[in-house]
Amino acid sequence: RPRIIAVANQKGGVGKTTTAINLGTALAAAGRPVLLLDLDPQGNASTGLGIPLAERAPGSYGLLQGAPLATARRQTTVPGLSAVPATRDLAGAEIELSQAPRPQHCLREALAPALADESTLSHVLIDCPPSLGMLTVNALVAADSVLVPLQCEFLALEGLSQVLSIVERVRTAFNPALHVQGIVLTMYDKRNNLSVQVRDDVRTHLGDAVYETIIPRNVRVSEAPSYGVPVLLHDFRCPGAQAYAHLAGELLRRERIQ
Amino acid sequence: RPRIIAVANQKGGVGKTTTAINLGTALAAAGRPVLLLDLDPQGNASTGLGIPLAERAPGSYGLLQGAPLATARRQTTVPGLSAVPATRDLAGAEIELSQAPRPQHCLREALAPALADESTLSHVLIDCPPSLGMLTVNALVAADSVLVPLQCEFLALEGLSQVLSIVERVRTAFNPALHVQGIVLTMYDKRNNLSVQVRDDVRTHLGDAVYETIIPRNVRVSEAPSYGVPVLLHDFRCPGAQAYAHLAGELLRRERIQ
Ligand SMILES: Nc1ncnc2c1ncn2[C@@H]1O[C@H](COP(=O)(O)OP(=O)(O)OP(=O)(O)O)[C@@H](O)[C@H]1O
Ligand SMILES: Nc1ncnc2c1ncn2[C@@H]1O[C@H](COP(=O)(O)OP(=O)(O)OP(=O)(O)O)[C@@H](O)[C@H]1O
Ligand SMILES: [Mg+2]
Ligand SMILES: [Mg+2]
Repeated sequence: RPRIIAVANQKGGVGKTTTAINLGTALAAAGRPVLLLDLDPQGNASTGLGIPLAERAPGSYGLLQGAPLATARRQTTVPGLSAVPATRDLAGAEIELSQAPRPQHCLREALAPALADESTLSHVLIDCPPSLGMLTVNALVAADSVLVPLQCEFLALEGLSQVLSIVERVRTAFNPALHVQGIVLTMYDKRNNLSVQVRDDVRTHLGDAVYETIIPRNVRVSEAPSYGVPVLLHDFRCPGAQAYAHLAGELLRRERIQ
Repeated sequence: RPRIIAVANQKGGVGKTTTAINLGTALAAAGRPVLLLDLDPQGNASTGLGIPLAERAPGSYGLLQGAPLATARRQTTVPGLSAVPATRDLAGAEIELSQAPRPQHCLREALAPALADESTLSHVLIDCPPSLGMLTVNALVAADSVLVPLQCEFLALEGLSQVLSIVERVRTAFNPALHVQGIVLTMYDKRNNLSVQVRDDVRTHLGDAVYETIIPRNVRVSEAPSYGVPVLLHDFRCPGAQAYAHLAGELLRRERIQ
């Protein structure tokens, strides 16, 4: 069975989608096939992987409604990386899910049968929306672990305790196996004092939970989605792409030890 | 009656909170008293205005539950700028509001009596969370207009049509007076091609709806919240603060013409 990792943080714009796309690509390049599940109605991961709008349905909304994984899954521009895209009707799922019999378990139950027969996939990455509502909770209940991208900014740091306390609540109430895979610092700028302070602060408080690999702020990273390809394909040698390649390596090392 | 402006965009991290705080401060400095309503459970606007956690309740959640505005309102570090802070229980409001008799109108109905007697306030600014759920819809139903901060990035541009189409739906279904106050470009970096492309793209498609004032990326802006003060108080001469002062002037000019 593949390992399921939710990429989550309710703070907006911290690099969730960018991390899901590029970590997924780097894992696939390292020979570990990945399925990327876009659970954000914005559909940014679907765009960043070059999936045309017309090909996105049924998508993750369909999956939640019972569509088989095989009909929702799409190939991407990256060998070894497939995706379940997001469509706009996913925005209505927050309220609809809350009326289901076991609202928090819908995604877990939709994925379980499909992944049981899955012998090739190594990882499933779930890109979450910027909120702690029913979509993110569903991702946390379905996941084995959660990866928290943290932008090196003061306001992002403030929100870290909120996402960690939701993870704790989901673990106690719905998913005892859920653990924090780690915290990944993103958009780091070594010339900027605030960035350095945030890095030091988080390392002091959370120690080993913070990944060694730091993702630098790098304009090539933000250009890549406009070409519908991950930065690893857009410009493999740039600092952002190299950092995501290292991140995949560190993730695999940490999984071996855990 | 004060003019009510919702600051909204479902894309995360585009500068909603930073714009609400600093536009509010600049309007207050120009002699126009402002009430800032923090409708985001993250509470970033409350932090950026230096309101201690212990003083935030009942907050906007209390207001939605019927607490009088006078008990929820707090003074801030800025003369002429008061705020209704956000508390974490606001996160539960999305689901609770959807069960109210007129779910979309709760905020409008909570504000109406309080603002009717209000003779000193010039503007109410509502800082919205990064979603198009019930909290943002409530803000759009309560508002006279909506200001959309737009980060100069490709993924942010992609989401613009989503927020504009929700505004259209709210206008037709619930609030015929609602109009787009304007689109404000944020975190603009003139050395970065992508920034310039996004600026040109948006101006071509939306013309006059795009404010002339552009907010540059400026590290002093992101430092200010860690001191609990707006950038206009943290470093008045920096490019970010000056841009927000110009933005307030442009807003007042546009309101006179409309
Ligand atoms: N390392 C980086 N260097 C430069 N830009 C980056 C980097 N990582 C992400 N970005 C850009 O920053 C913006 C925010 O990133 P992204 O959309 O991945 O964040 P998110 O957390 O998924 O946002 P949301 O909360 O809206 O889902 C995007 O425009 C992205 O291209
Ligand atoms: N002009 C700017 N220059 C530099 N940094 C900025 C600027 N505007 C905002 N920031 C920083 O960018 C980050 C995102 O801004 P902000 O939190 O205001 O966005 P938001 O849209 O309110 O986010 P959310 O979607 O989480 O509510 C913050 O850390 C903020 O300090
Ligand atoms: Mg995203
Ligand atoms: Mg905000």
